[in-house]
Amino acid sequence: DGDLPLQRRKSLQRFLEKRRSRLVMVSPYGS
Amino acid sequence: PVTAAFNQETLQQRLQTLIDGAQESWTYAIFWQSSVDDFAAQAFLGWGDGYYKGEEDKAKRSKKGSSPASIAEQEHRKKVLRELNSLISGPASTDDAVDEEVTDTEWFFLVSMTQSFMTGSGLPGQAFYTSNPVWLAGPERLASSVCERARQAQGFGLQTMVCIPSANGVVELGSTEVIFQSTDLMNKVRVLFNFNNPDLG
Repeated sequence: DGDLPLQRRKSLQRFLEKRRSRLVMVSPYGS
Repeated sequence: PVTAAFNQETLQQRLQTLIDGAQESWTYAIFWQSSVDDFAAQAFLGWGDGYYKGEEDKAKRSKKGSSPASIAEQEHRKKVLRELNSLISGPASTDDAVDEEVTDTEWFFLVSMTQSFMTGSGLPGQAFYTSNPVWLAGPERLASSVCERARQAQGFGLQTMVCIPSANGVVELGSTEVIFQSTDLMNKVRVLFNFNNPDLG
């Protein structure tokens, strides 16, 4: 509902960023 | 980094230090933070912070018997991830990574963010209530646990789950490997997460 507590929001943001960078490293098309 | 006072900002560093520096291969670490629900006048453990490291080798994981999620389940996970991504980055944001497979352990970690435990209930709640660590190593131990969280973890391919209590909460670690009890790890948790201990000031 868009009302995400701050700490969870931060954790989620970190998780999504790390996942993105991990997938870029794995994908041959990532760079 | 050892400080006497609890510091939300350093939780992430502490969780990373704990599992990046470990000899064992931990998949994730979560700090369940102790709080009091004023309305219910009851103590509970809620999400403090978490660090998802991931699995060493996806191919190796699939050999261990963790069945891949169905197509419908994958679509559901991707949809949720897309929604969460637009919540964080705005509705116009595009991120190709959200369309990639969401692994079982990634999903388990994400779902954990929505959970909380009354003191004494669930694996983290029990560890906090008794002040004793809980160490479940091996899929059979997880599957036969009375705690739903442990059984759920096993269903998502985790083979070890550990809850170590500290002054302000509980450190939970999970792995897709079978990892037996380590005094070294428990000592590390005591040093890194024993906030408000005057001896550490």
